[in-house]
Amino acid sequence: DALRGTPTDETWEDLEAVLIQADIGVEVVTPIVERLRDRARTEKVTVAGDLRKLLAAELLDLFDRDRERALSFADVGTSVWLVVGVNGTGKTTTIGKLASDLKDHGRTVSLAAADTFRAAADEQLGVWAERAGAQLIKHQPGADPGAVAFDAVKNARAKGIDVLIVDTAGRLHNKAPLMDELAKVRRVIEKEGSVDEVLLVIDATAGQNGLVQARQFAESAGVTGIVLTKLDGTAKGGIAIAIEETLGLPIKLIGVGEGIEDLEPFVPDDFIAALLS
Amino acid sequence: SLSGRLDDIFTRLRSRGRLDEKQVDEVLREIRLALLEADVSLKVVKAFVTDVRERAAGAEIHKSLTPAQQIIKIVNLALVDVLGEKNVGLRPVDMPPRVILIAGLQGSGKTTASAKLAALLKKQGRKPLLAACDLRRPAAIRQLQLLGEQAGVEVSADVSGTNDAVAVATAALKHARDEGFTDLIVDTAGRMHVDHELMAELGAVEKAVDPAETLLVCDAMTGQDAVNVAESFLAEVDLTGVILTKLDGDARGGAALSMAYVTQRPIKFAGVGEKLTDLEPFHPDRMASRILG
Ligand SMILES: Nc1nc2c(ncn2[C@@H]2O[C@H](COP(=O)(O)OP(=O)(O)OP(=O)(O)O)[C@@H](O)[C@H]2O)c(=O)[nH]1
Ligand SMILES: Nc1nc2c(ncn2[C@@H]2O[C@H](COP(=O)(O)OP(=O)(O)OP(=O)(O)O)[C@@H](O)[C@H]2O)c(=O)[nH]1
Ligand SMILES: [Mg+2]
Ligand SMILES: [Mg+2]
Repeated sequence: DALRGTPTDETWEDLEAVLIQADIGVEVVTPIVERLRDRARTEKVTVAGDLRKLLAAELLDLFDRDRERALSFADVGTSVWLVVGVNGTGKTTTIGKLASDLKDHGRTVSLAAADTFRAAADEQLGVWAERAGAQLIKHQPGADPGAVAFDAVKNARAKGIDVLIVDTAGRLHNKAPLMDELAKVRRVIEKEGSVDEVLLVIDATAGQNGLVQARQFAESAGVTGIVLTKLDGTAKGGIAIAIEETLGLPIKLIGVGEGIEDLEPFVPDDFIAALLS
Repeated sequence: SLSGRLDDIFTRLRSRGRLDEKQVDEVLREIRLALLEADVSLKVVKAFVTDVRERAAGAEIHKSLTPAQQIIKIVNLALVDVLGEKNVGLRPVDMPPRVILIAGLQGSGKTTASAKLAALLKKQGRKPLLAACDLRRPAAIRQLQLLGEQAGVEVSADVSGTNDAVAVATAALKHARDEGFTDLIVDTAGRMHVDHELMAELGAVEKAVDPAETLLVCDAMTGQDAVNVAESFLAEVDLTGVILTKLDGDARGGAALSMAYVTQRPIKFAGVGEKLTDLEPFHPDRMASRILG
């Protein structure tokens, strides 16, 4: 373990390795380690175990403790949440988990199958709707995603549904037509009222590209929160630190498995403890 | 850019015919940085930089290249060496069907890759059969069936609600043999390499169908975790190759180097889009320049 005994040059190398291997990114890691070396000098840290506490504090400092991490609901009427992200990150599964959680808290839920592109996307969401006791709105495959979203919003508002969650197709952020399509889906929804949450789903196994994803989706769709999925693997999801620090986007939730209950609030202290473990 | 940063180093440390130790040290620091920024796993970066140091130490400065160009050439050659040859196809078999087992983490692109492979084999005049052995993910069987329809390829599936992947794979193999299919592509459920039960299931499926190829499907945006995934899957199944997906994105793709280094297996295909035709043979030279940025 990098953090036992007296700190040596090797301690600092091992510490840097832990942070790099967590996908924090070498550009963000270097100043962290430098600050830590300064602090260790001024605070005369002679036990490497104390270094760990100092490091945890340094990392925690990168998270804005006042940042709003709760999900936003509309003051009146139907809350509308849009879920976006690159392919395969866990959007559809996360929506199923969210729907179930909302149901557990006594809210009515409607799900919009606005991924009209990928094979069996609506069927997949349909299974989750059934598991969560939510209503499903879908059109035929190949339909315009904006039309599905619009239909779903009108339907949800007319029925007085508490929360509508809109599933979208996975898309790579470097594909301009797909990002334009997403911006259009958002505009269409906003014709009928507010979009209360735009959740960007990011895979914890992502490397530095996760930061690029966050930047691009924020620009095209206006992201209000991030869901970091697949933290039940060995990936530490350290890109979350870069995203919060560089873009100020709050990580709101984490995915920790494939089951309907496997969604938890993001707690910076727990995240950092797991990262350093 | 890396070449720009290397140029600066050589401008500062004027070279005299051979690359000296001080130059090599500074240059290797930049290479290390570039590779980490490209998401190559740290332990692979360390091993790779050591290899480059040996190649660069005392290397003659060629008259036609600047020292920076020289180093980039050395690094490029070293990268291509690890990334492997291009156009490594699928292994042939004596007795059909050739079984191809598809495995990897959740969401990496396995089901899409399975259908793409089937479409490719059909185009080559072969008769592939797809087996829907992901019995976990909602509508996974349906997804493969739809893709099979698009590709004009039959899909062997059990929609009874069974969760016995070995049984479904075994039945598909029997069907492939009975009906004279040339290839059997077995799609499996995404799984975490730390999920012992699911990794054991994968091992059992492999044992049941005795594949000619077991391909690990890896998302090109994977970061440091690539090393862990590669090691764990290699320990559980007899990996014969890798498919790197979503290369139509803008990730630098350092996971390619990590995967190649750890598995010592060829990256056989690149996924470059969501259409069934978006599967290409892997090009190590293109990947090398992409990783170096
Ligand atoms: N282990 C684990 N798997 C997850 C998690 N979240 C999602 N998955 C799995 O990841 C895979 C992809 O999930 P999807 O919900 O289909 O992802 P998506 O973003 O909707 O995919 P596309 O719509 O194709 O872009 C599935 O196998 C899920 O079960 C998680 O937190 N942990
Ligand atoms: N842009 C792009 N998308 C891809 C590529 N390969 C797969 N995808 C997309 O990535 C997402 C996940 O693909 P799947 O084939 O469902 O992945 P999987 O590994 O089978 O997922 P699980 O079975 O849940 O583990 C889908 O949206 C695919 O269309 C690729 O090369 N490029
Ligand atoms: Mg989806
Ligand atoms: Mg699949």
